[in-house]
Amino acid sequence: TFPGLPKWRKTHLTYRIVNYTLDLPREAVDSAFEKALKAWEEVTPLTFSKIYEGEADIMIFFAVRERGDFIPFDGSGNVLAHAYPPGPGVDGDVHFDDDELWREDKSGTNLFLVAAHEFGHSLGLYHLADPTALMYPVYNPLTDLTRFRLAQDDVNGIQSLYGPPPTSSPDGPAGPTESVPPEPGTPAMCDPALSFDAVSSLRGEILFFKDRYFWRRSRWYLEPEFHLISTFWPSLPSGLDAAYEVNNKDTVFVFKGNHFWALRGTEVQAGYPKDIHTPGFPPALGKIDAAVSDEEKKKTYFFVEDKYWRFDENSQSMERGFPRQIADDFPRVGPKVDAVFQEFGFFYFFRGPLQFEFDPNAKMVTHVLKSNNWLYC
Amino acid sequence: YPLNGAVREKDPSTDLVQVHLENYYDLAKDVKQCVRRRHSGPVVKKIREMQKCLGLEVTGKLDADTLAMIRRPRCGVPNVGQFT
Repeated sequence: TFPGLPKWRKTHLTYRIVNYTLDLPREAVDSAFEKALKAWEEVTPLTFSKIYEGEADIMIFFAVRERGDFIPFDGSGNVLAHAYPPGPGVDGDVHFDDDELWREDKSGTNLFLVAAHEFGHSLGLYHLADPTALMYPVYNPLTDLTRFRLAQDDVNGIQSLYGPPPTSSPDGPAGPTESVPPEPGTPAMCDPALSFDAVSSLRGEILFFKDRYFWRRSRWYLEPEFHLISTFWPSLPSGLDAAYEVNNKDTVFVFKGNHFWALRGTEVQAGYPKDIHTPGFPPALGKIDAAVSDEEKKKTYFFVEDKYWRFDENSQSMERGFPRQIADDFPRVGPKVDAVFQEFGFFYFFRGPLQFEFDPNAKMVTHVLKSNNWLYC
Repeated sequence: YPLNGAVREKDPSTDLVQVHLENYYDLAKDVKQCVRRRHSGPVVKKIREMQKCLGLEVTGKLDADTLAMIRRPRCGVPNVGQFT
């Protein structure tokens, strides 16, 4: 934090984009700033709204060289931007050096990354020594934008000033085998509204993925374990879309956006991530909602919106006649599903806080349960 | 007497380091000449402070990693010392 611990005494802040860089379309600039503010909004009680005239708490300028605050910019390179700690007047404001080449991607200086860093200053954070933190003072062009998230140091810092977001549950997961201490923003295992991003078996255990975390249900332990995904697979993104295990390959495939990874135990296999269109999906398909492999029939099902595709593991090709409507072949479980896995010959579909046990032979739902029923809730 | 002493006198990194320490680590102007005497107390202290801040190995010396980091693009958050 800054000397004297300056912070905002209110939780709703305004920002105003006073002028725009010519490097990017205005919409791209707006979007970068919205996304950058959202990164902080997600971990604090702070909210932001844009105003178009008058004095905002956070005034945003693009400028070159000297422009009145006696801290001139220096042309292309070196200093990219700077921002002032919370307070009236120039305090809270953010200045971007318009001699940089601002870009949405990494072909120039990424506006989102720099903006997110500078907004951290506007909210009262100074710099961190952790090179993986957003508030590290040196720009890192290698940051993976698709997997961007605040480092724990960033979160701890901002929450020391403003506390956690109001929607955070104070209840962390319980149990003697718990491996991640409860922290603000952590999903609560027995929350009746809990939904899952993805569910998969792995070597006889069942993994339930949620945000940055997963629960690991093993027959050997009475309590599910709770872990950060990054603890086991540091290169995987959070918020997975789908996951399934192919038992005879000892491989779990996980999906996020238009990429998928192959995991063997804790190792991410070489050559991944691959494009999800590799197995034969149409080019317009953007993500997979859920997937499950039927070991006996050597078929893998991919669920996308209200449709599903079937992949033949023997011929390694997508079967003809697909996609088909989920509602036609899996009545009552759809129209969309969040996650699915197979156990005891049943498919277990997850939709929001509900779980549907589906008998593929009888082609009917045999039980409707709470989604966290597997976690002994 | 170092054989490359003359070259070192012209080493542009001294100016770079001086400006960097002044801008971001509150190196007082009146000790800036000390930068040319690399082992002077205030400069070593500031270099150590900078290395600690950047998560580098704290040696107090201008090693290659430190110089490389100084040259990388960064945030120029206004020197907070001036606001206290």
